[in-house]
Amino acid sequence: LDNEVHSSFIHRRLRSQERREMQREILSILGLPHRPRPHLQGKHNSAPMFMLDLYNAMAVEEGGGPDGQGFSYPYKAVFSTQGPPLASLQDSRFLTDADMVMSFVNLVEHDKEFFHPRYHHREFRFDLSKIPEGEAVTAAEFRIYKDYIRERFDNQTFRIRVYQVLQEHLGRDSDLFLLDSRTLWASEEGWLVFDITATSNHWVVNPRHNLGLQLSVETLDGQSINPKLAGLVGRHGPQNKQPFMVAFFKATEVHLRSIR
Amino acid sequence: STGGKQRSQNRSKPPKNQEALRVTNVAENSSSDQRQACKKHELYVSFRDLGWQDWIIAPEGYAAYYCEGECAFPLNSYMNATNHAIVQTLVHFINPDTVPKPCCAPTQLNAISVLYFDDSSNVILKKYRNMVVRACGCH
Repeated sequence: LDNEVHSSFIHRRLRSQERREMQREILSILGLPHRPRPHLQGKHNSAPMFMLDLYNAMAVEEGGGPDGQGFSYPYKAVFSTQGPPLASLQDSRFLTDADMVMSFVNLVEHDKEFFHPRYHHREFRFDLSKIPEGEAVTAAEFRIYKDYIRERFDNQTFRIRVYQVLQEHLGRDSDLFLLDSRTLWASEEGWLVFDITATSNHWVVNPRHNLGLQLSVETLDGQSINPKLAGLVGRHGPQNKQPFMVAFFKATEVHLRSIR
Repeated sequence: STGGKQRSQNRSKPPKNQEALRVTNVAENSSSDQRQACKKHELYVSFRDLGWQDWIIAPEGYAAYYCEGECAFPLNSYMNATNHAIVQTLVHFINPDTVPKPCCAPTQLNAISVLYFDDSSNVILKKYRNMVVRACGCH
C-alpha cells in the first residue's frame, strides 16, 4: 500500500461500546432519550403520508435562505381526493415558521347516538403529552376524510361541526365548545380540515383538560346524520384515509443537549 | 462510509483498501501538496445501516461530509482561512507546545429534516441545524 496515502480513512474499527455511545450521541442530537420502537407499523397511514409530503416540501428547499438554515416554499397546494392527504397552501405557510411538526394518531373513536331528540356524533382523542419540552403550538388541524356516498342523500347539503369536549356527563350530552364547521354537498369527497389551534394549545398547557373532540353531521334543516352514513371515514377505514391531527410547533427556547 | 452517494454494493464491508477513498481524493485535486490542504471530504451517515429504518421514515441517510487537511503556514487562499487564523498561527509559533495551529473545521453548515415515528406511532418532522458541512476552513 502506498504509504504516501495521507488521509487513509479507516485506521481502526469502532469497539461495540464506542458504537453504542456513537448511536446514543446521534439519538441525543435528534433530541431522543432512546431509540423509538413504534408499535404500529403504518408508513402508509394517512398521517405518515401527509407528513412525508411536508418532509418533501422541506427537503426541496433545504439549504435555501441566507444563512443556509432557512426554508422557503414555492409549494403549490394540491387538494387531492384519491391520493394521500396532500398539504395545503396554508400548511406550507405554517411549515415556514415551524421548527417541528407532529401528527397524532387517533387513540379512541366512539360513534354515539342519543335519542329524544335523535343526535349522532363521533368522538376522537389524541395524546398531546409526548411533545418535546420547549415547543409551543403555532397551528393545529384536525383532518378527516369524506368519502363519496351514493344516492341516499342526493342534492342534500351537510353541515359538519367539530367541538372540543369541555366536560363529560354520564348518560347525557357532554358540555361542548364549537371550534369549526364546514358546509358541503353530500356528494363531495376529499379531506376536510378543521382548525383546532387554540384547543391544542390549551391541551398542551392543561393535559388534564384534554377530553378529546366531538364531530356531528346534520342536514341544513337540522336532521342529525350518522357520520358513517355521511361518508366520514373512521379509524377502521382505509389506512390512507383515517382521521388524524397535526400540529406545527415553534421552539420557545434554545435546545441545549443534555449532558450524558 | 466514505464512498460516493451511490456507494458500492458491499456496503456493509468497509472498502478492501484505501484505493476507493484515495481515488475520490485525487480526483478532486490535481497537485499533491493541495491534497494536504484543509478541505471537505465525503462522509455518508446511513440510518439504514444503523438498522433504524423501522422508525426513521425519511431520509435513509444523509451526506454529512467532514473536514480534513493541514492548516500550515503560509495559510494560502485555498485553505479558506479566516483572517484571524494568522494570529493563531503566530501564537502557535511562539508557544507550539500549548497553542494549536488553526484547525481545519466546518465554516458553513446546513440543516436537515428528519421524519420519524415516536414510541406511540405519532409522526414527527423536525429540522436539525448545523448537520451538513457546506464549507471547511482553517480557523
